[in-house]
Amino acid sequence: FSTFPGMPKWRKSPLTYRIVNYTLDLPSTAVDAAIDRALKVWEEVTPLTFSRVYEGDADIMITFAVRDHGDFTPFDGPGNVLAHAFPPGQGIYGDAHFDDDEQWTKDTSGTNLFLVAAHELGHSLGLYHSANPEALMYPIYKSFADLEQFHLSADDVNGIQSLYGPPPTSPEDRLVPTESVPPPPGNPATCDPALSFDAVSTLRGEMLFFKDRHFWRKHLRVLEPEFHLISSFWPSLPSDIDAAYEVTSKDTVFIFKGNRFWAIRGNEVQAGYPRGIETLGFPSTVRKIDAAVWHKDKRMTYFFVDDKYWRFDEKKQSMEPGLPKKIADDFPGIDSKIDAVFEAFGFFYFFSGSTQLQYDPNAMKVTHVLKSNSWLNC
Amino acid sequence: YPLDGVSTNQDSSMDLVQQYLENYYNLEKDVRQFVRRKDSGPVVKKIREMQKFLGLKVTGKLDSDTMEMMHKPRCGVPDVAH
Repeated sequence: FSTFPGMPKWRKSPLTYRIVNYTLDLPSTAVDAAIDRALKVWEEVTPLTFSRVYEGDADIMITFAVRDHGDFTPFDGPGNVLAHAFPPGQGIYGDAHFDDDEQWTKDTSGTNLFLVAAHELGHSLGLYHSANPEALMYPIYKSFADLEQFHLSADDVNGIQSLYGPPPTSPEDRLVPTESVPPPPGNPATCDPALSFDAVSTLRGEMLFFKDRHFWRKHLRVLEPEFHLISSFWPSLPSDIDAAYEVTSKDTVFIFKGNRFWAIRGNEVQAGYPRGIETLGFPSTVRKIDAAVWHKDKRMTYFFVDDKYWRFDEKKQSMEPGLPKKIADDFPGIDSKIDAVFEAFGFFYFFSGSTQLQYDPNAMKVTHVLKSNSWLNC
Repeated sequence: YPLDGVSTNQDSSMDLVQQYLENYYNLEKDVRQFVRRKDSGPVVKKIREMQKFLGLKVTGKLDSDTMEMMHKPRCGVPDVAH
């Protein structure tokens, strides 16, 4: 067996779980039963217990989705990838996603939901894949001749008990003190509550948080962010940048500092850069950009400067007429100076000093106030 | 019309191999231009790693067992950590 890097695990019980939506392949009662039985598989060999919630957030959110479903790891249609899950932690961590292009069944005529759910919940609890073909945590799906006879392998039990220990001998001991996940050791500046950022952007499914000469690199699958010198990846880029945004359809991140900007694709700074920001259509009075973000649905880039914003049509390669406009008018609740902004899971995340505002561009309202470094597993 | 049907089949299976090793065994994306030569160093190393992990005979070659395993339904979490 193996565990995720850094051995993330839950430090509280009961854990909450929520079945967010259902596949049409099975009656919802059958889905409930499969998930319940899959959780019991782990409950029986650990001190952990699970309680179901029906709305709002839960430690383990269970969803059925197809293709691209917002976590930068799209499903691939029928066959091949059946499901995936994230290790213990906040937000998307702990969640399990099932590919609804599969034919989910109660028996083994199709893909058995209980078997796959038990495997994915092993990930949600902190187990990685096992090289033991007999283990439930072996990555390749294997049906069972007689599902009633299913039981965990010794490898699975050793694995999960290396994280949580055995079940209590008496039921009373089941309840363990509730604690949040302690911050792992890391760069102290990472978890400084006063931390602010120069710029934030996505890059091929990862998140980059720029500060002075460095940036934090965060991959959704890895709990612990990496910390690098900007120059170690892009030697010709300046430090202390002003803004950054990714146009995913072009696989390009644009970096701004003062009245110049660069285009990078992976590790490569594109030829012909830096260019002047006036080439984008800014008036000469604009000397620098505070923040920028590409709206993938509208295919527009929003530039934020002081209390105003511009909108740039990436297709036409020109600024939208009728702008600039006041940020507060069109982004209610966003009324302080913006340091950085990026888009993820359909939200804009605006950074101002050590505060981060989760903004729903469709509902046009702030939906959550967070610390700026909430992504860095503090 | 594809000029060489066989190569097309071969192309698509090479794409599958590339994708599989990238997704689950950390094959660096920038070895893309080598994948057409199955015997390139990094790719052979990753094929061996995959064969060892999944309990196959470790040959470093894309034998039928290995190709069959790559087509089996599975979990989308990688087998080796990033």
